[in-house]
Amino acid sequence: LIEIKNVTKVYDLGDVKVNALRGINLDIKEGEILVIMGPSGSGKSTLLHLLGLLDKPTSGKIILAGKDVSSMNDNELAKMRNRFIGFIFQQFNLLPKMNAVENVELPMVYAGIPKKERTKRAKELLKKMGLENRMHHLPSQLSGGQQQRVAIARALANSPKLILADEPTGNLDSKSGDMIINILKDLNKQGMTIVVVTHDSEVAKIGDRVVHIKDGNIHEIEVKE
Amino acid sequence: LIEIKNVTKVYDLGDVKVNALRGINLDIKEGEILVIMGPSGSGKSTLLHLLGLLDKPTSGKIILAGKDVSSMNDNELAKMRNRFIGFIFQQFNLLPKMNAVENVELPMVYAGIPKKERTKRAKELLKKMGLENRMHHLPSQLSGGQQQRVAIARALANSPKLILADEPTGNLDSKSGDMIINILKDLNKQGMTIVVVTHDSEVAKIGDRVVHIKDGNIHEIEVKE
Ligand SMILES: Nc1ncnc2c1ncn2[C@@H]1O[C@H](COP(=O)(O)OP(=O)(O)OP(=O)(O)O)[C@@H](O)[C@H]1O
Ligand SMILES: Nc1ncnc2c1ncn2[C@@H]1O[C@H](COP(=O)(O)OP(=O)(O)OP(=O)(O)O)[C@@H](O)[C@H]1O
Ligand SMILES: [Mg+2]
Ligand SMILES: [Mg+2]
Repeated sequence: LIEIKNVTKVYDLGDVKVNALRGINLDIKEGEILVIMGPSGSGKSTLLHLLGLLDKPTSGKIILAGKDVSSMNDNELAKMRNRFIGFIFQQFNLLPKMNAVENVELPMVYAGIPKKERTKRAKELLKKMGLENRMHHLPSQLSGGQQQRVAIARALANSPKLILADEPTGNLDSKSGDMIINILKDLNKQGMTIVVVTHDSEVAKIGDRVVHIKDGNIHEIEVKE
Repeated sequence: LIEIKNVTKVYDLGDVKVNALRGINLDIKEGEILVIMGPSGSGKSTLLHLLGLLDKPTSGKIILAGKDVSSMNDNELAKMRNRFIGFIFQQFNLLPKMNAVENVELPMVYAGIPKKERTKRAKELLKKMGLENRMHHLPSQLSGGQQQRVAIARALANSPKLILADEPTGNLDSKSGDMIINILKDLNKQGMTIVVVTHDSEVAKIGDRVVHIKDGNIHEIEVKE
C-alpha cells in the first residue's frame, strides 16, 4: 500500500538542523497492522505525519497506492487524506470551538456528506467510544481520555482505508485502552490497514509486525509468527 | 498537608449538569506519594485541579497546611500555587511562543528570581530531563514526550513542597518513563509530597497509597505494606 524509500526528514531551525529521520526504508502491506515503537524523540510522529501526507520528506520517495506522493498537488493530497486516511493525533488536535459531534463530522463535511447522514454517523461513532453522554461537550469540557476518544472517532468518520494512530491509548485506563484495541482489530478484519505508534506493550501485541525506531533510523523489524 | 472534606464538583453546562466529583473525603499526608487511578472521565484531573487551587469545589472544604482554601483571596491562592505547588498538566499547557528554557523559567519569573539564576536552574532541570539539545525549541518543535518532559521540568522550577502530576508518563517510552519515576522518588526522599494521577501500573508502584476513583467517588484506598 505504501512504499517508503530512503526517506529523510530534516527540521531546519536556522542555526541548528534536526535529523528527525535519517534514511527510512519500509513497505507497509495492505491489510496489515504495523506497530511502531521507540524512545521519545526518535522520529515516530514525524514518520506518521509523512505517511499521512501532512508533511513532505526532505529527500527520498513515498509511493502511496502506486503513486509518487511528490507528484501530487496540494488539492490531490488533501483529497487523498480526506478520503483514504484517518489520522489520530498524539495531541488530538480537536477544534476548540466545536463540540464532540461537530469535531467528528468535520471530515465528512469536506467529503460532501449531507448533514443528516453525517450527524447520524458521528453520533454512532461517539456512542461506540462510550461518549454518548458527552456529544455536545466542547473539548475543554472533556477529560483527556474523552478528548482522545473523540479524536479516534473523527479519524474513523470517512471509513478510511488507512488508519494512522499516534499513541491512541496514551490517556486511557486499561479498560478504555482495551476497547480501542478491539475496535482497531475489528476494523483491520474489515480490511483497514493500520499503523499504530505506541509505547504500550498491550497495544503492540496486535501488530503483525513491530518496527523499532531509534534516533531516526529503523533499528529492527519484528515479525509475528 | 491537605484535607479534602466532603468535596463535590459540579460542572454546570446550562441544560446539563455533570457531577464530576460526588463527595470526596481524603487526607493527603505530608511526605507521602499518593497515586490516583480510575477510568477515563472518573474525576481524577478535576480532583487534581482542586488540590492545585486551580479551581474551587462546588461544596465541601479543602484545608491546605491548616488554612481553609475558600478563605484565601485570588492573590493568596496565586502565591500559594507559585511557591508551594508544582503542577504537571495532562496536556502540558506549555506557552507556544516560548521555548523550552523560557517555559521552565516562567514560575521563577513570578517568584521574583533573578534572570541569571533562573536560566541556570531551567537549563539544569532540562538537562536532567534529557533535553539538553532541545533547550531553544518551541513546543511545536518538540515531540510529545519532549513537551511532557518540559512540563515536568517547569513544575519543579520553584522546588515546590507539593507536586501534582497528571499522567506524567502518558507520552513516554518505558525508559523515559522510568527516568521520571526515579526523579519523583528522589524528590519524595528529599521531602516533597507527591500526588500522581496515572493509568500506568509501573508508576502506581511508587505509591504509599493508591486511591481508586470511579464516577466521581472514591471507590477504595489501597495501602502499601
Ligand atoms: N469544563 C467541564 N465542563 C463539563 N464537564 C466537564 C468539564 N471538565 C470535565 N468534565 C467532565 O467531568 C468528568 C471528569 O473529568 P476529569 O477530567 O476529571 O476526568 P479524568 O478522570 O481526569 O479522565 P481521564 O483519565 O480521561 O483524563 C468527565 O466526565 C468530563 O466529561
Ligand atoms: N518542527 C520541528 N522542528 C524541529 N525539530 C523538531 C520538530 N518536530 C520534531 N522535532 C524533533 O524531531 C525529533 C523527532 O520528533 P518526533 O515528534 O517524531 O518524535 P517521537 O518519536 O514521536 O517522540 P514521542 O514518543 O516523544 O512522541 C525530536 O527530537 C524533536 O525534537
Ligand atoms: Mg510522538
Ligand atoms: Mg484526566
